[in-house]
Amino acid sequence: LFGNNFKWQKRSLTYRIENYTPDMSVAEVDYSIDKALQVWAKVTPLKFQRIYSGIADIMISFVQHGDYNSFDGPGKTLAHAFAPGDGLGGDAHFDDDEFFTFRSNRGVVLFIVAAHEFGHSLGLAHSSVPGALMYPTYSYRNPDTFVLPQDDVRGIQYLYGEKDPSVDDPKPPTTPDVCDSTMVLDAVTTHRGEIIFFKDSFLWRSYPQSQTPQQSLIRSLWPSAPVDIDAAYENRQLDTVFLFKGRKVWAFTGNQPVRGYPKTLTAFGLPKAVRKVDAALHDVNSGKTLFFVGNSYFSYDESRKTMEQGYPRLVNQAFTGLTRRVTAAFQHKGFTYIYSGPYMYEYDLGTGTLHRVLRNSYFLRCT
Amino acid sequence: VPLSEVSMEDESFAKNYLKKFFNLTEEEGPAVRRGISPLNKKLAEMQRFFGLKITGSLDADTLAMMKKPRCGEYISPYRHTHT
Repeated sequence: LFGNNFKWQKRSLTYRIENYTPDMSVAEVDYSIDKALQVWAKVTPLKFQRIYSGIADIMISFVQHGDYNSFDGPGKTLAHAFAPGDGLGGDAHFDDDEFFTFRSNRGVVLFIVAAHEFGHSLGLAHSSVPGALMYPTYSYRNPDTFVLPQDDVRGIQYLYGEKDPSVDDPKPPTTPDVCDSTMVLDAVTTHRGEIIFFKDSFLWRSYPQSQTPQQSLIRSLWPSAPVDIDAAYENRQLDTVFLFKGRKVWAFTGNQPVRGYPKTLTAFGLPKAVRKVDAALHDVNSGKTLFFVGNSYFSYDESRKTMEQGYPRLVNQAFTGLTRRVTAAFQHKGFTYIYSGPYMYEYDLGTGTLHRVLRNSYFLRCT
Repeated sequence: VPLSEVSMEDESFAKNYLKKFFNLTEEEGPAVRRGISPLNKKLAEMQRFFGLKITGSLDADTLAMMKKPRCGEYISPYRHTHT
């Protein structure tokens, strides 16, 4: 923060675009500026209204210089902005010697620079967190997928509070109740002695030593992993966990991504027609990995890295009593656990014998 | 304090950068005679901020960071405070 509590005392702010850069169309500049302000409006009670004449709280202009601090030609300083206040306070100036773009990385993406400068206009100083929007140096980000980093959210909410809940706002995603008896898990896998359960963007890690599973985000363990995955399995020989989503496969050793991934399902010998797998099960004894797709399954030889002949086969021929789609699978202490809907089936994979039918929450120690 | 192997041009660039963004002021007097250079202090401050190796000297990594396109933040000029 700037200190001395530099912030606006009102929640409705006006902005005015005084002129335009020749690098982009008027519509592109208008859109980029509006989108940059909405970055902050989405997480605070602040609202921004555009005006077309007179003095706005945030006056926006493309200039080559004037106010106590000239710009410096292409590169180096790209823009600057003033902390909240009267007159120049809140205003943002963009160095018109830069080549601004709408989304191309061949120049400087206006949306990113503007969002940063408006952070200053609202009272934020620079952050020392390298991934933060308020970090002082510019780095390209895709404006279409931009999400305001947590450091910036914390900073702006310290000044202005959180956004007022509104009927129109989409509800923030809620954490699934992993002990809900109707819960259908996305995937389950072992990982270095733990069992990991996946649902949406969350995972639960069950350690032998702990009473209850530890919940966290998938991306806090594997930042580059997908969410809402379809399947997962561990190959202990490779010390690698594989995550499946759609036609792609990601691989991690510990918490490091394996080079060369993500790959496609065809890299595992699955036919091109297979769009996703429902579950994956690695059999430690045979070294084969079973991929469940609909009511069938394939068998992949991990050592030869080829799909076995004679597949796919029907699931209910190998697994007695399994009549619905498989949703997750893993092996633990010599037994194979197949999840189908809210139930988990315990099998001896060698004989195909069904031992027990349990609830999905069995290993989660729900009380 | 180690001498850095940089050109006069780079040193001038670095000084202007530190004046603009890290409040470098060039002082005379006892502090300088003791060999504690404000420039080296500010270099260390900048290196700490950017997570660089803190050497207090203008090394290649520090110079490279200074040359990256960036924002020049501002506080209201009416209050005469630093950037």
